[in-house]
Amino acid sequence: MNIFRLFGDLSHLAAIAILLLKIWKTRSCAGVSGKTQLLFAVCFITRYIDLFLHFVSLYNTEKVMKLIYISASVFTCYLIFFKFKATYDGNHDSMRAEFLIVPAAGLACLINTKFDAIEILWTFSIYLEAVAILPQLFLISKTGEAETITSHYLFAQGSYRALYILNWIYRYHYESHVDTIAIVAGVVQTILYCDFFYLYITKVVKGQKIVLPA
Amino acid sequence: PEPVPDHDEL
Repeated sequence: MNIFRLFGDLSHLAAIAILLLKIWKTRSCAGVSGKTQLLFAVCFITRYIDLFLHFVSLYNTEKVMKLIYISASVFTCYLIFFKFKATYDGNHDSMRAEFLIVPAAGLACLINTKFDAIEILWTFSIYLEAVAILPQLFLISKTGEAETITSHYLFAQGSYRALYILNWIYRYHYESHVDTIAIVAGVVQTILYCDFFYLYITKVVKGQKIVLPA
Repeated sequence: PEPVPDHDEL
């Protein structure tokens, strides 16, 4: 474990917590893409499938973190699609999730480290996570704005994988550890946030709201 | 058989 990975995981936890708090406190999921949250839930379940296969006692933080990610993301989907369904902005959350899931699944079968069920599920979850934020970014571009709290969520969510890139550089240098698939997907994922990062740093940090030219 | 990579990250 290194400082980049630690802060990356903390940033990821913060993102999940910020979104849950936003929905719970405002009792509304306006401006939140339910599809992105569904895709994240699928990512966690397919990536941490080992938790269900051979349940080992919760002796280490990694198992606890995996369970937190899975339960928090499923609970977030429950809030969006059931509890606060009336506030879900389905009209603007219109990016076809199939256009992300099918290519990720196909690519996972073609490009993977080992043609093994668990490994392909892991690879699928890595590819899917790289593009899972697209419906959320698409929704913001459609509505032309993002609530400040949603911007903080996106900043934390984007920073998590950006910090993981620093973690991979660190591990390559000191542990000569390389996980090419995760690195390439992680770089693509972070690049997708670039224009949001620009808007966040130039606007939200100065207390302005993100309003896109509609 | 070659070892399946241990993806030790979350």
